[in-house]
This record gives sequence, structure tokens and C-alpha cells, in this order.
Amino acid sequence: MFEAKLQQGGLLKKILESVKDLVVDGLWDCDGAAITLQGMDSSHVALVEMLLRAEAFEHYRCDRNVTLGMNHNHLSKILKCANNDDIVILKAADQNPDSCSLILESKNGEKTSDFVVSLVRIDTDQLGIPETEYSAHVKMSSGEFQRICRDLSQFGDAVQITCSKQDVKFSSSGETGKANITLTHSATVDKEEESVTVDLKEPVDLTFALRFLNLFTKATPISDTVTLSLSQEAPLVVEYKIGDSGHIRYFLAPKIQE
Amino acid sequence: KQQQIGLSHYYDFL
Repeated sequence: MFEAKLQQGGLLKKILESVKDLVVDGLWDCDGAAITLQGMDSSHVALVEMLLRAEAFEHYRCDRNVTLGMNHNHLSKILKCANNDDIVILKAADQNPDSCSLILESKNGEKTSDFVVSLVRIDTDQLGIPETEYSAHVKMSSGEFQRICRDLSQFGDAVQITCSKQDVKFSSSGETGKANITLTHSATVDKEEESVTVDLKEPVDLTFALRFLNLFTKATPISDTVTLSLSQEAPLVVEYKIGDSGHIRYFLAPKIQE
Repeated sequence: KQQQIGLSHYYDFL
């Protein structure tokens, strides 16, 4: 039997909003320690990896490892019926389940909704992502990053990100013209979610499709801050922490000059 | 002109 009870249903709503437009359906691997999801967009250019540890749940029981093939649009429809402060319970049999139950309990306990969603058979490709030493880590406000990606999308379909010791520059150009946004490394880190910290081992200069970055920033409500990890010879990693009990990580392969 | 690379250029399929 797999059963997980989340005190704050709003978190699951935000997680679905973060993945459903990038990955239509995905395999939710549940084991004794955590629920993990890894999925790629149809063009295999971007990947999302979600991890939610058992400690995020008020009650978590997973007698045997079970993989739930979830259609994220169906799951999202159910979660649209949940309030942020509803308790959400996920339940599934642990022997090749063909469905998953979701129970929503209102905070005052007066309203209980239960849904059964059919699981889907997915033969998705999983990628092995090696531990990587990145040349640069940029930690910044998630709202600021979302704003930069949205603003630069008006000028071009790609953003060039260049990191130096002092700052990180986001540039885009197209027929409208050219736009540069430069964030300077904050000297004092008083309010974490408003400061920009650049941890640089060596300079990087990479270009990425804004279409995907604007899909990644759907995770903005999950965390006040976002961390970008960059290396010349590796995909970009955009990470949003889920409190201290998990994360959503997006990976995006760069565009290169032909 | 910029060309989009795929993730499989960097990571192996399991």
C-alpha cells in the first residue's frame, strides 16, 4: 500500500503547475524515502526532475516501491478542486496499480472530496544525470529571474547568459533590437531573496531558448529564490528548492553558433 | 544562426 498525506495541498498544486506544461505525463517513482519524477519535453531538449522527500508529508507509508504513471493534465484538474490549505492524501495499491486515489480534506474538516485517476502506461526515456562540477552558480530572486526571462522574450527567442566575477548578464536580440540586463553580485546579503550571489570558478557564456526558461519559471511560486548552475560543456540547471524537503530541477541544453 | 542541442548530447539514456 502506498499512502502519503500532505498537510499543505497547495504545495502539490504548485508542483503540478511547475511540470504539466513541460511534461504531459510522467512516472512518479515512490519508495520509502521520497517521491521522484523525471520527465523530458517531447523534443528531449529540456528535462525536469522533482524530488519530494517523505519528511514533507505528515504521514507517509510505502510498503513496496511503486511507480505511478501520471497524466499531469488529469492530476492538475483534480488539484484545481483543492484549496491551498486542504490536506491532500495520495493512495495507491503497491502491486501494479492501475489507478491512484486522491482525497482532499478541507481545513475545517467539514468537506471531503475523493477522486480516482487512472494511471497511464508510459514508456518514457530516463536520462542518467552525472554529478557535475559547475563553473558558475547564480543564486537570485525567483521573481526577478521570471521577470528577466519574460522581458527578454520580447526581444528575441534566445538569451545569452554571461557570468563574470562581478556580475551576470542576460542578453537577447531580434528585429526589435538588442536588450541587456546586468545583475551585479550583491556585496551584502541582507535579504536573501533580493540579493544576487555569483559563485564563479571560471567565466561562462552560454545561450538558451527562452521558450523553455519561461516554462521553468512556472515553478516561481515554489521558492523565493532560484539557483542557476552553468558550465560551458553542460546543460543549464535551474533549481527551485521545495523548503528543505525537496527540489524541482530543470535541465536545458544550450544553443550553439552553427 | 544558433542551433539547439539535445540533452542526449550530454547525458546517457538509462
